[in-house]
Amino acid sequence: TRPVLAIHGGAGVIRSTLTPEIEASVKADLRRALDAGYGVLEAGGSAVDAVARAVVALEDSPHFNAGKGAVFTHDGRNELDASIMDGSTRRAGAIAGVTRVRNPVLLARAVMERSPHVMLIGEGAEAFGRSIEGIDFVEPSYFHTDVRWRQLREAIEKESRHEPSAQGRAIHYG
Amino acid sequence: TVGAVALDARGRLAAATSTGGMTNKRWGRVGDSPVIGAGTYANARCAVSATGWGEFFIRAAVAHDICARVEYGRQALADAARTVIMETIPALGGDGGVIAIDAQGQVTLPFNTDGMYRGWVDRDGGRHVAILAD
Repeated sequence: TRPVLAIHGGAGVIRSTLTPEIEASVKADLRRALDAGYGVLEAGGSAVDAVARAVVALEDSPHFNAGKGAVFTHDGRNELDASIMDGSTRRAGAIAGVTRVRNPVLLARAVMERSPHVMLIGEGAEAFGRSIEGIDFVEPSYFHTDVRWRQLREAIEKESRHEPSAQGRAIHYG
Repeated sequence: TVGAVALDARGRLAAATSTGGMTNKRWGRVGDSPVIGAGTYANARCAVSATGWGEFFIRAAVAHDICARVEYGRQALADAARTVIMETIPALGGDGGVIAIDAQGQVTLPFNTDGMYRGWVDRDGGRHVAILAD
């Protein structure tokens, strides 16, 4: 079988904010994620390894709403969710509402491979993660970007005036 | 939201999705990304990762619906994904997109928004990245 890979960085594209500089930087990070995931497949690695590697690269980019660069909650926090599924076995793992895990997809994978469960949430998920080698924990400030903070302030201001979000529906997926 | 789907040299499929959720969310709101069958699903025939207005993707069980259409309905992957993203989700009032791949290495990336940050390596090894629909 010839390996194949596809990735996405979200469908909340706001055309008016897409300057040539941002577009070039976003595309470079997409290529980096493609290279990371496809490199695994070219080396004979598994589909699970490939999707995990690609998503880690996207989580580490500040351009996308996951990992570093995640959007803020109303309380000014970053709450992260992730999941992964192996189609050949139908094993699956997911986590929700974690705030200190650098790469949530790796914790979701650990849930899939190292626990009898499918989904863990919040503090319990993080406690499980601390028992797993290779799960990096960071200060919550690691996830902060000025762009996302500004988007939160704008959303709260609009909300206080009972106006629709300046981002329109894009706010729903960050 | 970010995600990936892959078919490896042994014909195995996988999918993964990760997100920060929605700006200004409260009360521990969780969308579709960590919900198996909504934002992420994979079996022996199909793998899907979604991005969109999560509440609607959960209600429509988007990722599983696409794979079920392929498995039970014998639909082509592109037809199944297009139907769910361009018809089912808008009819409910939601929007967004998916990336999907099947066991033959067919790739489809439909979305009903202005754009979706996306990239893929096809069966011939060709690499592509794109943002806007046009």
